[in-house]
Amino acid sequence: KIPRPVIRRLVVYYRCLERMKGEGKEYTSSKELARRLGIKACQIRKDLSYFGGFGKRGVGYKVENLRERLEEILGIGQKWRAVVIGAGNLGKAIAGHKPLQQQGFEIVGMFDTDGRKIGKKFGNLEIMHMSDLKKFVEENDVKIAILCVPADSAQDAAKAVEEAGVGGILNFSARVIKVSIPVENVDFTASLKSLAFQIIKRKGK
Amino acid sequence: KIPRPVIRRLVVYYRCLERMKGEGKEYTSSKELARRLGIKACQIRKDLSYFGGFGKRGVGYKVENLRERLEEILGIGQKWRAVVIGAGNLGKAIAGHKPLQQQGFEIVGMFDTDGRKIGKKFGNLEIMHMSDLKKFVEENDVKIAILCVPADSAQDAAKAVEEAGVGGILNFSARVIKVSIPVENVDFTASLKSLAFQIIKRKGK
Ligand SMILES: NC(=O)c1ccc[n+]([C@@H]2O[C@H](COP(=O)([O-])OP(=O)(O)OC[C@H]3O[C@@H](n4cnc5c(N)ncnc54)[C@H](O)[C@@H]3O)[C@@H](O)[C@H]2O)c1
Ligand SMILES: NC(=O)c1ccc[n+]([C@@H]2O[C@H](COP(=O)([O-])OP(=O)(O)OC[C@H]3O[C@@H](n4cnc5c(N)ncnc54)[C@H](O)[C@@H]3O)[C@@H](O)[C@H]2O)c1
Repeated sequence: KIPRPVIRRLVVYYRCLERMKGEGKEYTSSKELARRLGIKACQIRKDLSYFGGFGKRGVGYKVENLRERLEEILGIGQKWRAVVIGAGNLGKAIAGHKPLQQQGFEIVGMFDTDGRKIGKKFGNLEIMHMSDLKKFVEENDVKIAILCVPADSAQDAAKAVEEAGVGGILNFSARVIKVSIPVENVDFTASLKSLAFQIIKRKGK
Repeated sequence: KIPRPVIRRLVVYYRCLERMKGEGKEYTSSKELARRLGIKACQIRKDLSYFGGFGKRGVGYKVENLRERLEEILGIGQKWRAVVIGAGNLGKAIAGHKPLQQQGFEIVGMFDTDGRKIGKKFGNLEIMHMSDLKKFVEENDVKIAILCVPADSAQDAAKAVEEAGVGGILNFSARVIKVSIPVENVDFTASLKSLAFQIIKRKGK
């Protein structure tokens, strides 16, 4: 019921409020958030209005109240258990990415279909076969699956994840998948294009 | 001179126009773009106004004109040569990510400091030592370096990249780097938080 682009902006506001908290700021305004984030103030006010009356006209928003409310709304306070599907180069890079822990996410398992990888250890995790996924998800209350398989395996792996009862999929594979649980697609090429543009502009000076 | 969040939105508009082109649409409006992208129409009009008069009041924007202009502005038409710094799990996943080619980016080299990796092949690429970076960048007109090293090596590797004459850095390492060339930071944990929120909302139904 809340559009996905709104959700992404809420995460951006939350991070900004965390920085402000670190700076010791007590109050802020949609105007200041707009300036810091490059998002229009009217957009920010509209997004926050979904979640009830935060600010006081003339006074603005109390940073800590807004930050806590967003933390609650975005479920950031909770610990989320996740599994990596596809124990290849990307899967291992994701499992070894330390900031995950600090953000409330914990990789509790890695799964693959390649017989040569099953039983091998990566850090504290032992790579398991996809046929053990459902049982593992049920026993460990796993909420998220991070899909790191090749494009041609993506739909099959996504179906297995859905069938196993996982809450949602973070999809890195270079393929659109069709399932009826929430999916977030990740692709770093948009960041590459943005960087390319910054380089061109700089050269133009 | 153009703020980074504006650049990112321009990339989003460009992709939407590409889809519209694929659908055979001839005209669009800031209102329709706003609806499709979840970005306010006033924001879209403001962003496009940086680049000259596109639309006609009452008629809207001609999809192909706007798409071509954005392609030119964003330097998307050109081929960009990139190198991967850090031939570990993430570096190999990036080098093997096929969609890069289709988007106009080509990985032409991989670099590392680990003696056991130097000389090994990954696909068509041979892993080279960081001491060869500057010469390689000059001989191959390399524009972009994709930083895939551990957090503790990030600043040193970034400095070596800047010193070698690369145009900009796509930074995946879990560390803020300080250089005087453009840097785009990538972190997938924001997507994880967005997914966590979608899962919570769904449960609430
Ligand atoms: N979105 C991004 O930003 C991004 C970045 C880099 C790579 N990628 C993509 O990530 C994917 C993986 O890349 P990689 O370099 O790690 O590949 P890889 O070949 O090293 O690893 C893929 C692994 O998936 C396993 N696998 C295959 N089918 C499976 C299935 N049905 N169930 C479980 N496991 C299965 C394989 O056995 C292998 O271990 C590719 O699609 C690549 O394009 C995306
Ligand atoms: N931003 C994201 O979304 C994301 C996702 C996954 C991983 N990561 C990060 O990517 C980084 C790499 O992860 P990984 O799993 O590939 O690690 P890894 O240990 O497998 O690979 C790192 C490689 O960098 C090399 N290296 C170290 N110092 C170097 C230097 N000064 N110059 C050149 N090469 C150097 C090492 O020899 C090694 O081969 C980590 O910081 C990790 O947290 C980020």
